[in-house]
Amino acid sequence: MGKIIAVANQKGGVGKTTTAINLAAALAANDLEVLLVDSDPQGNSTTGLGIDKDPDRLTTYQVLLGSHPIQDAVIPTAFQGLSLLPADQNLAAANIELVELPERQFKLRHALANARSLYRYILIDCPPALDLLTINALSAADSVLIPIQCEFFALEGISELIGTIDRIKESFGHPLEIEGILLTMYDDRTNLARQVANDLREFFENEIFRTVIPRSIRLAEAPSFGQPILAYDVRSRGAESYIRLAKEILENEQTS
Amino acid sequence: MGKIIAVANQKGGVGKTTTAINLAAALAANDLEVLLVDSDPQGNSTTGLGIDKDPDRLTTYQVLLGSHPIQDAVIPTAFQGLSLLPADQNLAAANIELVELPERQFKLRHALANARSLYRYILIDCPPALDLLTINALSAADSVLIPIQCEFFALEGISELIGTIDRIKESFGHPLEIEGILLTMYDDRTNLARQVANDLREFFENEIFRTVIPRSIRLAEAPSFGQPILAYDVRSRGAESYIRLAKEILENEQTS
Ligand SMILES: Nc1ncnc2c1ncn2[C@@H]1O[C@H](COP(=O)(O)OP(=O)(O)OP(=O)(O)O)[C@@H](O)[C@H]1O
Ligand SMILES: Nc1ncnc2c1ncn2[C@@H]1O[C@H](COP(=O)(O)OP(=O)(O)OP(=O)(O)O)[C@@H](O)[C@H]1O
Ligand SMILES: [Mg+2]
Ligand SMILES: [Mg+2]
Repeated sequence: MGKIIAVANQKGGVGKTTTAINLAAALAANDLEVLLVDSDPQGNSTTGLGIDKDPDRLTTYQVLLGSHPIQDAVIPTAFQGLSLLPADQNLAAANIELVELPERQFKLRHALANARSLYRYILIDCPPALDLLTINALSAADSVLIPIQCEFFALEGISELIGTIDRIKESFGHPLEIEGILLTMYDDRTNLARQVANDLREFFENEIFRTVIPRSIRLAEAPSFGQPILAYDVRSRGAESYIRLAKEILENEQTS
Repeated sequence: MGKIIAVANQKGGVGKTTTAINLAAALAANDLEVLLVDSDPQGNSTTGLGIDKDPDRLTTYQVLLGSHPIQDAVIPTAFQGLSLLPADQNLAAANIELVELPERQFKLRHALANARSLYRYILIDCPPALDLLTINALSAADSVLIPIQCEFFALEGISELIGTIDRIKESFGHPLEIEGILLTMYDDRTNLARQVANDLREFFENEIFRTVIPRSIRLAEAPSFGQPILAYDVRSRGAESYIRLAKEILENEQTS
């Protein structure tokens, strides 16, 4: 049975999409079948993997509102073992259209139920908001991976996110674990990054991944070629760090 | 009559809040009365100016839903000439509660009508989404300032944002101008930044501000002290660039 991990943080620009794409590819590189669900209307996971937006293509929007089963919408990528459920701007309408529906927070969970047995991992890239799309992803997931930049505003949002996760656990009776907190774009030359990292390690202790993702321009270049970092520049520090993260997640699973 | 400028881009982490806070302070430093409206449930403009979140304080949420006039909720900041309409996580509920209301997109416009004559500039810090909060800000504004990072995903979202602005103009009959496109966190040592900047200048020509905001750690440090960059480190490159931006906006107004 596949494990479903939501990649979420309502703070914008913290590396959710970069982590979703590159962790999915690094897990697939371990000879595993992986599905990446793009649940952000910006569709950055879709274009970051070189898939053009096409108004005639089925996306997460149709799957969420139940008009098509997930198998009809999932497409292969150029990367071995990695499949994608694409997204485009139409997905933004789901935040309004889901409001009226019964069990609006479980739509993605139900849609993914059929896909769980086909993939070893399913990753969900979330938008920068605690909206119905993110609530759907958290309700569908077994665990949540929280990318965070070591900066002041990023610290602010963490308590809101943890609060939302706790509310999901209580109100939906859903056992959502924290897969881990991932420090991204880490630049150890600045005091700010070191200070924020210390604060986070004290507060969250062993929930923080040992793997830290460094700030590396190659990671920002890769999506403009439609490739995960493993295909774009496998010897870069960015690629090494996501390969290590995948190993850490696989090891954590063995021991839990 | 005060000019209302929305600071918007649905791409996360591009410098909306940093621009809203520091441009507001730089305009106020020209002996002008400026109001900063925090319209993001993250409340980063609020904490970035050193205002603690307080559940008993009135915020943008109450003003939007019409339970209190804006004058009751606006508070002074430690910075001369700069006032703030604060926000907190409660504002997230407005995206759902506004859906049912008539003229849901004009709530902020109506709320600001009384305040326009009291301030020379009103800036609105938007969340990273094309949601009802951002639609409200665009419908209330005379112009929109679009911060953008010179990176691949940031380019992706621009056409969606321009599409939304055009739709606002057509469907609400509202003459919304582009105040300008602002390049932020610019690092001229990378090819990616130079390439993206070239693409943007070709595409948008004179809609791009001459002022470019450099990547500068002092800008990321300032909010952890609750201060705009002008108070935290006025001699930094970050402060200089926002002072220049304020001058450029004031000059553009003279000549238009
Ligand atoms: N480790 C890194 N080093 C350098 N650049 C990075 C790194 N991780 C991400 N980036 C770049 O930073 C920007 C923000 O990252 P990304 O888009 O992945 O964040 P996000 O959280 O998904 O944003 P959003 O909130 O808009 O969904 C992108 O331009 C990306 O290419
Ligand atoms: N010019 C700059 N140089 C260095 N760091 C910057 C600069 N501008 C902003 N930052 C930092 O980058 C991060 C993102 O900026 P900011 O929070 O202002 O973006 P935003 O668009 O408001 O994000 P969101 O989409 O979450 O609202 C913050 O930690 C901020 O301190
Ligand atoms: Mg993203
Ligand atoms: Mg912001």
